[in-house]
Amino acid sequence: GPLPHDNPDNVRLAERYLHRFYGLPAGLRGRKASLDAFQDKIKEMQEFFKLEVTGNLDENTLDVMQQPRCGVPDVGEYN
Amino acid sequence: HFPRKLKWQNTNITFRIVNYTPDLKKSDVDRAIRNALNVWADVTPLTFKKLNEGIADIMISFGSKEHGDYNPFDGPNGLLAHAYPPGPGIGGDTHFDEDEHWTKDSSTYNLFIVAAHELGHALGMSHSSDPGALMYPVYSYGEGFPLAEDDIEGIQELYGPNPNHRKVKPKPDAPQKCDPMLSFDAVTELRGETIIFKDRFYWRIHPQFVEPEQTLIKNTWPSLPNKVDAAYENPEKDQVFIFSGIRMWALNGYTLVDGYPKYIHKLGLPKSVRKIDAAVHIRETGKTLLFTDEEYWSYDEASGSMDTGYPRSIETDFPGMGDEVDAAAFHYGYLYFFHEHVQYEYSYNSRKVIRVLRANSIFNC
Repeated sequence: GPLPHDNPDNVRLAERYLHRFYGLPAGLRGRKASLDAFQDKIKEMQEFFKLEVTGNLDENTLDVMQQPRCGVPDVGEYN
Repeated sequence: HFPRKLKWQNTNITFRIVNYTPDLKKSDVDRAIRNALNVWADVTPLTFKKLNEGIADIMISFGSKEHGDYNPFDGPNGLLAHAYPPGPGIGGDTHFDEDEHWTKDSSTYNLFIVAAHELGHALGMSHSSDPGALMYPVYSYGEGFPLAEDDIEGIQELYGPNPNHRKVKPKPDAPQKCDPMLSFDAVTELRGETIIFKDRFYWRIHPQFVEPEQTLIKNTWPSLPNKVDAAYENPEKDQVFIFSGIRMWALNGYTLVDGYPKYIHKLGLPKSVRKIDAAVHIRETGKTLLFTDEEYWSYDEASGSMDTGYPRSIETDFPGMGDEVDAAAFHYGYLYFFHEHVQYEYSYNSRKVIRVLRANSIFNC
């Protein structure tokens, strides 16, 4: 089957999640720098949840992103 | 903790419930919030006074979508609640998503558990990466006193311990997979995955996952007990049987099978057996071995009865691996016995121990 990161819904979900909880800057899609930022934030999230740190939007990572949770960001300054 | 270790400067903190969810009776909401505050009061010198009007340190409210703080909720599921760290104005305020269904039991979202977590933020606690801690950011239902050691260490770092030394029993930290002294409660296969139970948690090893996944038992199966003694898979029935004390449950995939729990004595064990230490199904013979203390029993899955001539001595029939077993598994003609932090690889055909490994070598530690 298709890899999870190929699914645009999954990418949107991940962007929303990383934007909200890991301070991913909005509106940077499509450039190399933004891909790096996206992967760095995924790595940060994977490290926090003790997942395998790959920077890729794998099934385990998506699974955690879909779980019900608290709205307070996991890292960074609280605004 | 939040950056700069934000905390309340006095120990007498006020709170006010600004509005109520229609999902619960007003008195149930009051009780859930009061109990959630008491969780933190038990382990600190903090006291909480309820105000019915005016501005309190912690203003508690239910709202949906954009609810006045430019930090909107998202409808059912997803975000459940949020809270602000100690400070003036919005600091300490705690908001619950009204689009969730709030309960006082394990169905949907338990208000007491979410409130205890959020009020932790309102007191200065940030998120924990320990999946057994109350301050772990992902919701899970649990019973009993909700704080783990990690939560207590955190809050006492800010406010110190409770001078009245009220007795509380914290939940231990989540077991670490590479702890050299790690032992297991139970091991089973589940449709090609390996499930390892330890304390309130289980690890899931999937052939396509590089890292094992650790989850609270209650998170997946709220009605299972917090401690599993033994487990085995019968692949012909496509069922996994889980034992705790004198009760057993059956899973089909991850779903609990109706009609359980049943008493283990239904299998034909005598009433004197109060607990099964380990269980393993041997596909080739259709037998399930059940280990209790220094003995084991053989259960015939086809006839649904215990084989005669049992119990037999573990030490006699499985030479080289001591007389007690914590967990057992069977792969490709080898039995894997776990006892304390050691794993014995036992050849079922040649009837001897082939290798002795650390229990957690299963995690590639």
